[in-house]
Amino acid sequence: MQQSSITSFFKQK
Amino acid sequence: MLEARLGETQLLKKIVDALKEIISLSTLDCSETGMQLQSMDNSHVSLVSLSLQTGCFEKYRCDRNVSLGLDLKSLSKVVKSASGDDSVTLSAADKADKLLLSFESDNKSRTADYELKLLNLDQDHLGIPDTNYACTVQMPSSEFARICRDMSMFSETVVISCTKQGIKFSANGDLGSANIKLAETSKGDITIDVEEPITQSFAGRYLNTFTRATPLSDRVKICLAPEVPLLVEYSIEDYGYIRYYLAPKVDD
Repeated sequence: MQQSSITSFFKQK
Repeated sequence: MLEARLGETQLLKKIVDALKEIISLSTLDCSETGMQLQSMDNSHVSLVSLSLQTGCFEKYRCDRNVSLGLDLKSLSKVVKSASGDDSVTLSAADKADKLLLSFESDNKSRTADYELKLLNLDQDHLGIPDTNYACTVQMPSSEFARICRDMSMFSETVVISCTKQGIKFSANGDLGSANIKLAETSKGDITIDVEEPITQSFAGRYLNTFTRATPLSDRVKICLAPEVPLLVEYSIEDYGYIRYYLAPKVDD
C-alpha cells in the first residue's frame, strides 16, 4: 500500500 | 496587542506536547475570537489544527490580528520551566518579533518572564472541506492510545474497519496479527454512529503521535469517510479542540 498525501485531499487556500 | 492569560500553565504544556512531535515550526494566528494554528507534518501526510476560543482564557485581549511564528521545541523548553499550576500570560505587540510569557505562582510570590524570539514563517494554509463522515466513533482517549500503541507492535499499517457492530483495528506483520474490536456500550463511554460501513488503512506511527494529545481530553472522536483523511479530535475544555487529519494509505 502507498501513503497518500494530505495535499491531495485538502487544497491550498 | 495581544494579551492572553491561562489560569494554569498545565493546559499550555499539554497543548505543546500534543503538537511538538508532529510539527516543529508553526504560526499561531491570534484574533479577537481566539487563537488558531494549522500545520502539516514535514512529510505532508497529516495536518494538525488547533483552535482555542477566548473562553479558554481567564483574560483575553487581541486588538489587531497577530501571527506568531513559533519554534515549538523552544516553546516547549519555556513551558517546562514553569510549574503546572502557575498562571501564564502570553503577550505580543502588534508587529512583534518576540512573544512574552509571564508565569506567576499560585500565591503570586514567584514570577518568571521569558521572551521567545518569533520566526517569520511562510506557511501554506489548507482549506478543510466540510465532510459528512460515514462513521463517527467516540471512546475514552486512554483506550484509543492503548490500541494505537498495541497495534504499532505488529505493523506499520493499521486497518480500521467500522460497521454498526463496532470498530475494529487490525495490524498484520512479521510477528503475527492483532485485532481489537470495540462495540458500543450501554453506559455510553463508546458510541458508534455508522451511515455506511468503511474500511481504511493508515500509518500507525501517525496515529500513535496523535495520542500525545490524550492528557487534553478524556474522550476522543474518530471520524471516517471514503476517500477522505481520517479525523481524530480531542476537545480542549469547552472552548477549543485539536484535530488531526491523516491521509489514508491507498492501493498501489
